[in-house]
Amino acid sequence: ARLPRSAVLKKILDSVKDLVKETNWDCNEEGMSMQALDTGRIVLVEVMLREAAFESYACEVPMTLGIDMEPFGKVLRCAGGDEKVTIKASRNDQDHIELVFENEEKERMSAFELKLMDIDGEHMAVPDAEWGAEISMPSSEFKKIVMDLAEIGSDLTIAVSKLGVTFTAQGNNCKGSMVLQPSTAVDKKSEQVAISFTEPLEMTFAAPYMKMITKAAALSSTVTLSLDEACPICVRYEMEDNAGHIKYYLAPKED
Amino acid sequence: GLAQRGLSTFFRLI
Repeated sequence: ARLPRSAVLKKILDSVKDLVKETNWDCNEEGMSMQALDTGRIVLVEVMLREAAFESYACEVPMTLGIDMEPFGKVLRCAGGDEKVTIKASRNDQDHIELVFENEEKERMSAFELKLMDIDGEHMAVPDAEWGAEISMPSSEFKKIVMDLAEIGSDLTIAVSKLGVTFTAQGNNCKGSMVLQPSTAVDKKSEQVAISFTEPLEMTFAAPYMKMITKAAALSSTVTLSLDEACPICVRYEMEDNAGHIKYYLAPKED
Repeated sequence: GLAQRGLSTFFRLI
């Protein structure tokens, strides 16, 4: 599997490493995907890198690659963001993978081996949901709102109504809320705020977890929040050019 | 205060 830029892998690693230390990557002809739970089983993260994300991709037999994020991060730090990455996994020797970074400009090539782990991964069946509300907005704006409000209080409430979407945090000494209304005068789709809902709803989530979830803003200019009463929120970042997505499910806080 | 629920109460582990 050859990616045109290592930056994609670096961003994916950044988006999951606070939640997950080791995870199985499933490789098949459609691409590479992973699903993992954080140790507290509060957040589920799913990553899909489709064949379209790669400059070239071939997977003759489905394989599971057990990756330890820490050494993987060390290896990836050796790659320039605009260097090509080739990942090679051999079906005859499933003990390790090879990573080759190529810098075409400097005619430099570097090669690494990463030992694979035997991970007893837990998989969760996520049912298809009929969401009560969906909000799409610029991922940078969502990130700023979450980062700012997480400083105010550890509970982040998201309310959707005719007024728009309201994000609220309450701390011991202060309380803050931010309201976003659907944008009408913005041309660029990536800058638009779109809100749809069937019934008004209000749900509360742990702000520190939500902060971790906003790391994926580096992977996509937009984010979609899908909510339903008394259900985990789904926060989805779609990568450009059908390259894939990263999705997080975060369980709510309740009385 | 509010209690944090776990995902296992919503999704099935397989």
